Amino acid sequence: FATFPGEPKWWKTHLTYRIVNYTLDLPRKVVDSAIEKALRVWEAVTPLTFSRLDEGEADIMILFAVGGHGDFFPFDGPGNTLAHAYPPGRGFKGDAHFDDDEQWTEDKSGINIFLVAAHELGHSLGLSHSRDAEALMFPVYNPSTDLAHFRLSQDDVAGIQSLYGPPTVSPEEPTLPTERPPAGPETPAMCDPELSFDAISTLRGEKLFFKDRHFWRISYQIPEPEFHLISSFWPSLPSGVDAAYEVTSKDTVFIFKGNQFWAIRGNEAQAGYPKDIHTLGFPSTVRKIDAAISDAEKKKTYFFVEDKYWRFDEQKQSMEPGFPRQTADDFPGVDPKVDAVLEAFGFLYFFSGPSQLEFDPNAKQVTRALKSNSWFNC
Amino acid sequence: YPLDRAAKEEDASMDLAQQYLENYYNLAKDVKQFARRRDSGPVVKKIQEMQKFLGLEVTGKLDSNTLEVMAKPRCGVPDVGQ
Repeated sequence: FATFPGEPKWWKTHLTYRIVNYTLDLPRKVVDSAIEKALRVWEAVTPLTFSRLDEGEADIMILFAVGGHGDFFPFDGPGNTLAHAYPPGRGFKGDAHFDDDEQWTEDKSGINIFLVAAHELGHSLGLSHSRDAEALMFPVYNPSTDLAHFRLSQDDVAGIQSLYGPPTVSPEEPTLPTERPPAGPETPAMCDPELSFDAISTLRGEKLFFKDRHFWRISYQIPEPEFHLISSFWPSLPSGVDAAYEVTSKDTVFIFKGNQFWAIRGNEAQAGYPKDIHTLGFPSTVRKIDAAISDAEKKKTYFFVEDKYWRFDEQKQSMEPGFPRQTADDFPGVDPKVDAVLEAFGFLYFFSGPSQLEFDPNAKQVTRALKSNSWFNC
Repeated sequence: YPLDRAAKEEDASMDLAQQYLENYYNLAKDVKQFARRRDSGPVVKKIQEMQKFLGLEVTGKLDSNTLEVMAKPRCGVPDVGQ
């Protein structure tokens, strides 16, 4: 089995779905029951439950269309592509589209609606294609599937349970002693009031909060933080990073750990990295960077090292003379021990342990003290 | 001169293969000028990738088995390179 890059999955176990329109090939109630049956296939092996909406935005919007239909993947007439679906997420993510140039049938005389729906909903829940020819998630439609005794393959079950685990045991059934999920640094709780961060950066309008092996990502479209392994996006990056910042003019995020730094552009780690931080102009006495932020307007990047900071000229690509300077001299009120820095709404946010200070760079003063994880709407 | 039938058929299977590899195996669309030759590097590599993923004999060629699978109805989600 395979999941999608970054392993997107639903952050909740109860999902809504809506059948937006219908094919004329079948009575509506046949389509309704095929979709319900397809959802029950996945419900039976996960903690997920589904309820139907008849209007408004559901997590999984199901529609029939021909040719171009508003996304970047037009259908291709009869045969070849039968349907497609998007991995979990907000908006069009999670949706499933069926090519109405196919002959949709309840049996196998045409393209069986239940079988394709069960496959596409596997995508809507986060499974990509399987190489196992017996698996439901194998990409090629298998007209010889035994519909009367349909069962998910072991590969399908292993795949979906790698995302959501097995069904929760209902209270009346005997509960087996379950392993408590590993506590401790493995899975930091995002609303822990003592939560601190290793590094924070923007990335194409999103904000990334790094912690140990993981990072949270938030953006306007996805107010609820998504939690990912760093390695699931950038396998070459280390865990426990020290600093990170985005140079928007280069569409690049630079990530620092120890005396090395990496460059990433979207999902792609850039070739030629890691490089040594001393190539930026730091003296050999500097062993690591604590935090960094880049000012897109001024084209300057600020590196915070212990209680001092350096300024780097992004245009000349060199460290500016007259540095390092004492952080406290130019950012009065800011704790000299800086874990991370973020710029937003014209303010600078200095993170130190579980606290962050909002700093007004024009008034040159701290304006607010907040919890470090205040960005997660806990 | 009009293309003889074999050439036309060959062209049709090349189109099918090109479309298939672009849609599902991330064959870069700008490889077109090479793709007209079945033995161009990127295309052979993608044919092998597709044959491996779908459990076919990995020949790197558009043999009849491979063309047969390419003609089968399937899901529109790519197999690689989402």
